[in-house]
Amino acid sequence: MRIKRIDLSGFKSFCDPASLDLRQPVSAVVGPNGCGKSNVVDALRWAMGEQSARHLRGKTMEDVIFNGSDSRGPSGLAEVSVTFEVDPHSPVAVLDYSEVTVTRRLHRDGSSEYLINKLPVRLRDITNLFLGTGVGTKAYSIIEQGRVGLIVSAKPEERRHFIEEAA
Amino acid sequence: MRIKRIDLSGFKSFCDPASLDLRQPVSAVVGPNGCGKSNVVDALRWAMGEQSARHLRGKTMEDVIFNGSDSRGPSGLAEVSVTFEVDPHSPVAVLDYSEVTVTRRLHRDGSSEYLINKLPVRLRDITNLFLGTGVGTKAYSIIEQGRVGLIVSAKPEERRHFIEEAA
Amino acid sequence: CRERFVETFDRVNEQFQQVFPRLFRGGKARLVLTEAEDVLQGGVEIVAQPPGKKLVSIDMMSGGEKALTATSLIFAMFLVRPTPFCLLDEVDAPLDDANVLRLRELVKELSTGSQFIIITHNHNTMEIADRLFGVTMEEPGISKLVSVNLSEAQRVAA
Amino acid sequence: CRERFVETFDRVNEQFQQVFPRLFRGGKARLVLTEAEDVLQGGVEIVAQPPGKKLVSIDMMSGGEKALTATSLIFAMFLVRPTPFCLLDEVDAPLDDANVLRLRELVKELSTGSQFIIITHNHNTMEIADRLFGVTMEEPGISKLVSVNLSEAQRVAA
Ligand SMILES: Nc1ncnc2c1ncn2[C@@H]1O[C@H](COP(=O)(O)OP(=O)(O)OP(=O)(O)O)[C@@H](O)[C@H]1O
Ligand SMILES: Nc1ncnc2c1ncn2[C@@H]1O[C@H](COP(=O)(O)OP(=O)(O)OP(=O)(O)O)[C@@H](O)[C@H]1O
Ligand SMILES: [Mg+2]
Ligand SMILES: [Mg+2]
Repeated sequence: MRIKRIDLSGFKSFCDPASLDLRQPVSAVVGPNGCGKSNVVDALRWAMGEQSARHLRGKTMEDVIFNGSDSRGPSGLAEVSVTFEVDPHSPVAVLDYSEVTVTRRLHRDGSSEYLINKLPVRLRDITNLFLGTGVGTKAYSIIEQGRVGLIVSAKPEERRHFIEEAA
Repeated sequence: MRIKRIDLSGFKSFCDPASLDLRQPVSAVVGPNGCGKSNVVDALRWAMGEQSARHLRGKTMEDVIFNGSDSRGPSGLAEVSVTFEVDPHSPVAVLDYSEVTVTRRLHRDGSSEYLINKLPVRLRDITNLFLGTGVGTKAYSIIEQGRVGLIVSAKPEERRHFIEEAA
Repeated sequence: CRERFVETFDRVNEQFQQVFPRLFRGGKARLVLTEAEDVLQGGVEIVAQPPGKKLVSIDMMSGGEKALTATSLIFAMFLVRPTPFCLLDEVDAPLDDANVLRLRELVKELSTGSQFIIITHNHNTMEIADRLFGVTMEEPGISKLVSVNLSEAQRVAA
Repeated sequence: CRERFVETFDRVNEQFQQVFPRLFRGGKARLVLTEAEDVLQGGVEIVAQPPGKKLVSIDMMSGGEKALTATSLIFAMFLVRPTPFCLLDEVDAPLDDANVLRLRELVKELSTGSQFIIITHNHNTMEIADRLFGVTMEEPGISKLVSVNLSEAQRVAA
């Protein structure tokens, strides 16, 4: 399940809708400090079901909604959609489609929505979708900023967990 | 007490005697990964009295002695000397001199020596020398690799300790 | 479950022993299971030896050596069980230019099987990208995405 | 002791409020003492606002913004109570080129009062050095120190 596209709106510093077309083998994201690069990583992990606000560098989950700037007021909704390419290794549930779009929304009032191909689902459906593809939000396929050295300096048991992800 | 010179021998990867002349306002130390740049920082902190092997990235204090390479056997002695310029703010004990050299040695058998201007002293004399000059091994004057962000992500009490260093 | 873990461990170890000397241009490294009644309770140690150096504990390695060793392990896992995509957020920050060049060669090679998304400030790393995205904040506090070419990226990211 | 701490805190806070906007080219920041019976039991919070952004908690800042905020605080302490020397080991690693240029300007300025020793891989940072030392391992595993000029340094360090 390669990523074809990521669409963000109202998520962290992405107040206006923005879209990343990722169909090529190697994509690079560049820009000055604080411009929003790592926020894209957070957006991907959030859409895939990440439940810990702290792991998204916030105190509460509401911190992912754009909270305003000098020129704009806060947003009322954060929405991220990630479109994946379906391939023969994809989960059975989506083999009939050529692509699958996972969407997550969070409203200021705290209510959240999950959708697969625009159909409302539960969080469990989203995490089930990614189980087994090795692409879960904890696996070795997403190395966050500053955490590359952690694998080496972690305790031996933690390294075992890391290897178990690949089992 | 600016640093005039650092002399290392048998300390970590510095098997042969090496010397850094630091009399200019800004000195830069450069080189590929793993070549020994941060070892110079460890040498300075060690000579100034650092007692924690872990804080010098080792398991025991013996880890600071050169432990061999493909072409050389291990050393029997680690020695670091740091020569400081004496100025009016220097501790009273050294005001008669124009410079003061602090030396620390560790032998493979575990015995260690401390010297000030080639005269044997105790560790307490070395730590007393640096008290109050703000140059202790814990102060904000040495920022180790990877630790710059720690001040910001530390707990509020730890930040207080940090400010107390300057009091 | 236990067999699966041991089988995966062996395969990751095999790949790690190949990737490490590739990234370090020599040396050797391997994974070791710690003593435990049951492997699923034990841990995994990393034993690594950069070229020309004695075997050292991981803690004595330099910042760049640790990052490179960790990357070798990540790629070894990737080779055993590729995931469809891999996202690396500034893993090249502690590396010198020679190591950045070796890292980008390996990424280029692995990208034939999986998709790579790399966040970087390093001009050398950018050069392997098939497509570059610039994130800007022309309006302070508001992120915008623009498609950029290499020379624009090297200016924007700088 | 309490008076001394509060007096030092106030002076560091004053300097911090000057250095932060200098390094960030705008914005504002300050230190706040947490509520406590006795200031010597309490803590210190950092409140920072990069230019154009809303006030955010330190945790929400980016990797580069955190490093720059921390450096501002270190330099503020430096200005209140200068130490004879300051040693910085790769503090520029997470910074983009624009921030590296601002950092090196400030170091250059502070170096009239104190001695600076900087370890770096960044070619821009090297340019402010009065003297450059290359550490090499021509003989694998053995460190040697050589004096280098800028163009050699940029090659060696790369
Ligand atoms: N909910 C939010 N609303 C508005 N802005 C936010 C929100 N959450 C985070 N931000 C802003 O996003 C910025 C951090 O972005 P990010 O971590 O993506 O930067 P970056 O491009 O990765 O930078 P670096 O190169 O330093 O790592 C912070 O300045 C923060 O203020
Ligand atoms: N006692 C010792 N004997 C021999 N070599 C040692 C000893 N202690 C540490 N080393 C070696 O020193 C090297 C680390 O050096 P150091 O941390 O100074 O590198 P560095 O130049 O700072 O690199 P980087 O740019 O990656 O931070 C390690 O490879 C380690 O093997
Ligand atoms: Mg980032
Ligand atoms: Mg180092």
